[in-house]
Amino acid sequence: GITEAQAHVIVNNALKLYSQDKTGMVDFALESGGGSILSTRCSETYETKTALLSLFGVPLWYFSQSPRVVIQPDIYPGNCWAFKGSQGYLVVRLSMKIYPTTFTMEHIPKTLSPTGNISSAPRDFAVYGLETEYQEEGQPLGRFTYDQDGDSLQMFHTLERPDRAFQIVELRVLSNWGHPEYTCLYRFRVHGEPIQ
Amino acid sequence: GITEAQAHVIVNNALKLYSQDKTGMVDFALESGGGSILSTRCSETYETKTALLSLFGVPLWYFSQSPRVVIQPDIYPGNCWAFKGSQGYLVVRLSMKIYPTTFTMEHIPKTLSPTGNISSAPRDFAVYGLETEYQEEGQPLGRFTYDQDGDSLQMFHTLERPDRAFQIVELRVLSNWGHPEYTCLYRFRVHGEPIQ
Amino acid sequence: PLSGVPCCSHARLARTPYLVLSYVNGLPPI
Repeated sequence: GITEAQAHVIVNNALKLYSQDKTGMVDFALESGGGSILSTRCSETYETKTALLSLFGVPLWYFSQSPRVVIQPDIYPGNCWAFKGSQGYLVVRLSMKIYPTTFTMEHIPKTLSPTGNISSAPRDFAVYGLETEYQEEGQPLGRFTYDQDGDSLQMFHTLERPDRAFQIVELRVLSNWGHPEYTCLYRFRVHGEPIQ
Repeated sequence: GITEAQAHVIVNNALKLYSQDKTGMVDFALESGGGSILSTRCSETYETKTALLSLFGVPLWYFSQSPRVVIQPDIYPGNCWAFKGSQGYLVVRLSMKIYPTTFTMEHIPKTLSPTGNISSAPRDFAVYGLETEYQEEGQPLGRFTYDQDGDSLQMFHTLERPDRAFQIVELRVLSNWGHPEYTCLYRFRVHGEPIQ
Repeated sequence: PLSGVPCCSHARLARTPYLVLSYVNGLPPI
């Protein structure tokens, strides 16, 4: 058994971690912190032409989420970047040069999905460190699988600390959980050790 | 020792308070609730020309956070108003006339800072109640110190309830925690008792 | 393409109808 005071400490520590972007770790991909999207390589945004913005009754344009949302913290249902098919690329410039050691992938929980499933979630993905934005095959940092039956937020560690530091990483999504038309990325984070 | 039911109550109460803007207290400075930034007096926004926005490959303008973010709730890294140097001013019009009794100052936790420190955080600051926007020396409501080793969110109480109510307050930042070029304000809140 | 080799113009983002943000001068104030 624990005392009331111990319970308060446990709860407060849990909330403190939760308030620290849920991980307590710097996200070097976060856009407001200095990260940016450089390219989506061969992927194409999945344009659904469903969200129409109008002014004074005049239709203006169809809105779809840009890849920037993948490095922004809002992960409410729909605030994801959808690319056609199940293979996509995202080249991200980090806020600084680091030795990447951990990646976080987030998707909405099934409980919040209007369809009841998360078939549009990424499944197998790989991350590469690039020297330049245009480098075609970077240094593999790891290959991982986002588990649709796991937590909404999942963290993946590199097998070993890379021998080189990178400021550009490429996220390559290789498969999704079954959606035939698109894959949705809610948030991808990159954690690691800054160079001295 | 406590029972499981008691543990649930502790957790639920903590979550409830957390969901109430973490404090359970009205923030009369909050922009969406009616607060607004009147002036920054002598301070200058630290314009770094780092974030460039483009459309169809055409550079449009450089983006930097305005002082309004200080009365907005998003406190992700980078979503702060930066002023040059370590002395800055912010004149805030509250949503209503109140007897200010408590101020909240927030900064990002060190764990989320890409630099590993929060040298850009405010250190000593003072708050004044103003009768009008242009009043140069208002009624001192208190002088406080934000502790860089303390919690991310810190609350400061006036020594005594002011004898006058104010709808305009001035936040005067007097020093920071060491950053040579700028000071970043994430969120400043004003709590108190509305006049009858 | 399954090989993973980029096959298209690297300037794809420049042709998209949304604002692109790039950091050109170091870290923003944090």
